[in-house]
Amino acid sequence: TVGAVAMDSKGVIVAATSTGGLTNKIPGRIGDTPQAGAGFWAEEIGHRKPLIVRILSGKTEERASVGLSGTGNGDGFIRSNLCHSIVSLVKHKRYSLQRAAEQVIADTPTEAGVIGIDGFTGDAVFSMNCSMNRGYIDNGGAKVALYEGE
Amino acid sequence: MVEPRLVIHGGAGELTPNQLTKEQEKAYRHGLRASLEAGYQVLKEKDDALLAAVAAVVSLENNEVFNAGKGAVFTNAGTNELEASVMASGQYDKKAAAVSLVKHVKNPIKLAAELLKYEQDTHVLLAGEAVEKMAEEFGLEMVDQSYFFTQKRWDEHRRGLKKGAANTIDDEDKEEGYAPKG
Repeated sequence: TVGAVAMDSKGVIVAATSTGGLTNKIPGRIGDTPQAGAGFWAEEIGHRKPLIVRILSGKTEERASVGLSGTGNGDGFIRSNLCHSIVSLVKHKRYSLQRAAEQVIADTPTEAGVIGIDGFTGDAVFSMNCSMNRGYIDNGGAKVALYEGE
Repeated sequence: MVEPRLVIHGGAGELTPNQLTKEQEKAYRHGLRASLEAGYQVLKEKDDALLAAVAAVVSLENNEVFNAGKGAVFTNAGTNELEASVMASGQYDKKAAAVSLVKHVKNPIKLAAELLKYEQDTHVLLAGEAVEKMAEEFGLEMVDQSYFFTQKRWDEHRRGLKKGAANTIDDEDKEEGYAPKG
C-alpha cells in the first residue's frame, strides 16, 4: 500500500491511497484502502470555542481539516474502522491528531501505520506499531525514513 | 492561509535494518523522495491538495518497489487486483471516492480522483468491470495485466502458494529482501 496526505494553502486536506493488497489474497477480496473510515479519512472539523473566548473574541468556533492514510494489515483496519476512530477523538475529545493516532494504534493488535496532517496545528503526523516507509516535505525540505524509531 | 505540506507512506510491516540489502534500502529511500518531490512540485505550482496527493501516489504506483500499480502483489490465482481511494476535506460534495477489483488501469488513484470530481454519479465505492469502463471513458491509461508483473512479487506469490496461506512472510521471504507492503 502507498499513500499521501496533502494540505494546500487554503487548508484543504486530501488523503490518497493505493494498493495491490495482500500477497495470495483470494480474488475478490476488498481491503481497507477503498473503505472510507478504515484505510483513510479526511474531514473539516469545527471546535466550538469556550464561552469566555466567544464573548471576548466574537469567534464562536475554530475550523480546520485533518486527514489520514493508513497501511498495514488491512483487515485489522476494517475491523476497527481505524482512521475514522482516530479522527473521532480529534472531533469529540479535541485530541491532537498525533495523540489520537498514537492512542488508537497502541490499541490495534495487528500491524498498523498511519500518516496524516493536522490542520489545527499544521503538524505532520506519523504513528505506527511496526516499521513504515514514510516521508515528509514542506518549504523547509524533505525527509524520508524506513525503520521504526528512525 | 496555511503553509502547504505533504506526507507519504510506502507500506508498513515488520522491517529491521539488516533485512534489506543496501541497494534495496536505497531504492526505497529514492522512491519515497521522488514521490515527495513530485507531489510538492504540484502543490507549489497548482496549490491544489487533490492534484498534489494524486501526483505523489502516481509516482509510487509507477515505482515497482512499492505494492501498488506496477509491482503490486498477486492474488492466489496469479492475477493483480488493485484498489485506491481519495477523500477531501471541504470543496467536494462527494467527499470520498474509491475503486476496487481494478485490473487494467495503470494508475488506480487517478480513477478514484476522477470519480471524486464526477458529478453524474454519487456512488462512493465502485468495483470491477463497470468502473474499468468508466476509466476508459475518462481517458485514463489502460494496460494489460502483464504491465503489473515483477519477478520479485511473482516469486513471493509462488512461495506463498507452497505455504498455502495469504501474506505469510517467513525467513525465505526475508532473505529475498521482503519489505513491508501494507
